[in-house]
Amino acid sequence: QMSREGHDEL
Amino acid sequence: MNVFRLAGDLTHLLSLVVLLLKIVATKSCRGVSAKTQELYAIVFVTRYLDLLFSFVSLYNSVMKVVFLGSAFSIVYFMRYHKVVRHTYDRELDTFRSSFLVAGSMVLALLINSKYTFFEVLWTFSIYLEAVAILPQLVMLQRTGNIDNLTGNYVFLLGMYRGLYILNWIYRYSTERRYWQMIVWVSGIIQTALYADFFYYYLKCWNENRTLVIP
Repeated sequence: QMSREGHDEL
Repeated sequence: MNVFRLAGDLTHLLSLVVLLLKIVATKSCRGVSAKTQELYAIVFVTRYLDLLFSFVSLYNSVMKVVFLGSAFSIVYFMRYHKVVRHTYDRELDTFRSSFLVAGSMVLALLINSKYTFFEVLWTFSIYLEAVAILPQLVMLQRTGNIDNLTGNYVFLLGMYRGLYILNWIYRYSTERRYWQMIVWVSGIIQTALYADFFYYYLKCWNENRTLVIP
């Protein structure tokens, strides 16, 4: 599960 | 960055340009929900707190600042501008948006990937964005004849969400370990909320008449 840190979308 | 993601972001940007154009050029915000715009301002503030302490790319940072700036400009025009604020249809914009904020906060506290302050706020912004369009969709139903710019604004927002789904499918099939279930489920719900609007938008466009949502 990707959290805020791994999230590169807007 | 793939073509769907870029097209999605540019469509999102274009939707905000269309909305600001309508407000500035016609000096009117008729048919626009201030509640939806305020929810978007909350979404951007809680999601883009990471501007202060993490850097992804210049593209990401610039877009975040532009989205924040446009959201606050729109809220400013609708609530405080000496001419525009009188064109706001307060009595048509009655959706209880505080329930959406409270519900998203409770859900973010229950379902998140890490129980920290910034992570929960980020998750809250994902949930809130999914439902933030609801006051606007309800208001469109009550407005009757919807002007072109307002209709196009909502259409572009829906397009942006659809393009993000294509971006996820593309990334899932090309990247290793790309998995973001919270974002996907929220995004699919968010896009589904536009289905009704899209149906009537395309129907009216096809019949070449003014958009009305029954």
